[in-house]
Amino acid sequence: MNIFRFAGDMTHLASVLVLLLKIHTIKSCAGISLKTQELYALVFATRYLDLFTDYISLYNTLMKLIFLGSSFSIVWYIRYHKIVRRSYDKDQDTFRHYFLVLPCLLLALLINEKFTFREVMWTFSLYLEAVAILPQLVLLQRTRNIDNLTGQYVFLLGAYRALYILNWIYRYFTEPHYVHWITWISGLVQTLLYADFFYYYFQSWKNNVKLELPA
Amino acid sequence: YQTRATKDEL
Repeated sequence: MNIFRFAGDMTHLASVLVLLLKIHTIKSCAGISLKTQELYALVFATRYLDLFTDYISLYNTLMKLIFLGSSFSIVWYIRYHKIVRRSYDKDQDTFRHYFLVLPCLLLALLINEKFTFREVMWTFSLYLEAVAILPQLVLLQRTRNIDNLTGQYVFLLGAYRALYILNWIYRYFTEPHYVHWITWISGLVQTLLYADFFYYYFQSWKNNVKLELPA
Repeated sequence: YQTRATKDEL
C-alpha cells in the first residue's frame, strides 16, 4: 500500500459517501444519472468476485463491502425509494448504457491477461469503469446547472482514478515485474474522460461562479 | 504470486 493508492481509495470512498449523503439527507437524486450508478454497481459486482475466496487484508475486504453496499443502495434509493425516485429525471437520463456494457464485454473476451471467467470478469469491470461516467457527464451537459454536491461527486470520482495512476507509476518503479497495461490504459482513458469536466470545475471554482458546462 | 499482486487493488 502506498500513499497514492490510499489517497485514491479515500477519495473514492468520499465520492460514494457524498452521493449517499446527498440522496439520504435531502431525499433527492436530481442531476444524478441512474445509468451511471447501475454501471458502477455492475463494475463492483464483477470486480469483487474474489471477495469470499481470496482474503488479502481486512482493509481490502472492508472497502469492497462498502463499495458494493453503497453502490447497490444508491441504485435502490433512486429506483425504489418512494420520495427519491420522484426526483429522478428519466427523460434526461437516456444514455443507452447497454451500448457500453456489450463492447466492454467483447473487449474483455478479446483482450485480457488470462482467459478464465474470473479474469475476464475482472477485465470487463476495468473497461466498464472507464466509461461508466459517460451517462452522468451527458446528463450534466443536458441539465447544465450542477448542484455542488453532484459536482463534488464527479470531481472526487475522477480524482480517485488520477491518484491511482500515480500509484501505478510508484509501484512500477518500486516493485519488480509490476506491469499491467490493461489496468493502466483503462485507468488513463477513464481519467481523460473527466478531463474536460475537471477543466470547467476548476474554472468555476477559480472564478467562484456556479459550475456550468457548455452545451 | 503474480495474480495475488495484481488483485490487491480495489
